[in-house]
Order: sequence, then C-alpha cells, then structure tokens
Amino acid sequence: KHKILHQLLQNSTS
Amino acid sequence: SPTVSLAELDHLVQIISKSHLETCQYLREELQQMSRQNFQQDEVESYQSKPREAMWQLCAVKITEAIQYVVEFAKRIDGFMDLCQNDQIVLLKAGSLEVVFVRMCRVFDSQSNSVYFDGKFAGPDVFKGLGCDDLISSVFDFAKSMCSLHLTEDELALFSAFVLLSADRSWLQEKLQVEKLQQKTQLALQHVLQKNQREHGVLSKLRCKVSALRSLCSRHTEKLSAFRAVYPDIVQTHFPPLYKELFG
Repeated sequence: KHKILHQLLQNSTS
Repeated sequence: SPTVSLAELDHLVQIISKSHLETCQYLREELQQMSRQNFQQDEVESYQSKPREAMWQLCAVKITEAIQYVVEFAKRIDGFMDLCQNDQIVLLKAGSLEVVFVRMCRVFDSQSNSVYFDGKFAGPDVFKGLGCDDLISSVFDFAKSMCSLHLTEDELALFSAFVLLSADRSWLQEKLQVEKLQQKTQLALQHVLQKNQREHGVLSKLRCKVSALRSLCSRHTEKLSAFRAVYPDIVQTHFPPLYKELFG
C-alpha cells in the first residue's frame, strides 16, 4: 500500500 | 498556540517560500514567456471528441505530474519529514490535490477564464469530454477567486503549506505534532500578510478557501468513483499508479 508515495518520500530531495 | 520569535517566523517564511519556488512546476519567468495562446476552436473540438476515458486518462496524468511537485514541496517544509511516515502519507493523500488547486491560480488567466493545460490555455469547454461540467466549472470559479486575491509567491507558499499541514485530517497518529506545525505556518502567514500590508479580510477569505478546497476534492473523488464504476479496467491499467494510490 502506498508504495510509490513511500518511494517518493524516501528519495532524497534534489 | 506556540510562542515563536519573529526571527523564527522570518526563517520559516524564507524556507517555505524557497521550497515553493523550487517545486512550483512553472517559474514566474517561464509563465511570462509562455505564449498566452488559447486553444483554437478546432483544437477545443478535438479534445471534446476524445473518448471520455482518454480525456480522463490525460487529466489523471496532468494531475499526477502536478502532485509530484507538491510531494517535493512537502518534503522541503521544515518539520514535515520529522513526522511519522503514516502522517506524511495521510497529509499528502488528503492535501496534495488541494495544493494543486491552490497552485492553479499561477497558471490561470482570469480574463479569458482559461488555465494552462497540455501546452496552451484551455477554457472549461476543453474538459467537456470528462462529463463533469459542474466540477470543472467549480474548479474554474475557485481559480478565478484565488486569482482575485492577488497573493504574492510568499503568501501562496505559506497558504499551500498551511493547507498541507491540516491537523484535522482523519487517521493522523501524531495529531499534536501536525497541529504545532500548522499553527507555526499560520503565524508565519499572518506575519507575511501584515508585512505586505494586506487588508485584514485576506486571512478570513483564505479560511473560506479551505472549505472550498475540501468540497472540490471530495467531488473529484465522487466523480472518479462514478467513472471507475463504468470503466474499471481503464483506471486499473491506464491511470498513473500514484494517482491510484492517492485516490483509489
């Protein structure tokens, strides 16, 4: 559940 | 309410404004350079003659693109990443589309009642194929009334953060934490409005916008459910995964 949102949140801010 | 020093408020304003500018999808300069070209009648008709599902898919893609920028905005707000992951997700699920609607006033032309979409400025007619005329006209009315407030980028940034950090969303685990962040953001917004010598009415007008945003988003969810009931496979196979996660 919410895999992509998790991923986006974990990616470091560029 | 928390005690916050003026220096802290100034710092918050700076951070949130910077986050907004870094993630706003279109910079002011780009917006000025964008030809204020509206779609021609034949182009409008070609959107209108698209099958309903194709138009829905196109809009889902555009909304998802805009939401990705909002996620980046959220990540750069002081304190957001210190919240537990459940709450980060709850806030984004409930608030990311609301921020997209807030940001829409930056790409909206009140005079021609049109919004930048798919390369040109589109009036409500372009979206007829979605079969949601009432929702579309409410979204346009909302953008128009946001534009009429003539918010500066600072004010828009803080209002967006305030919307995103709504402490009354269901399923928050650390409600108090979110409440603190939202209160600080509200103080920073008040501080900026005061500094910019805005009339007192602006803040109460912005409060009204909060309930308007909720209504727009719940109507979007209703329309999506109605669409999904007729075209379940289209949503399942052709809609962006992030859109499905947020609104499914």
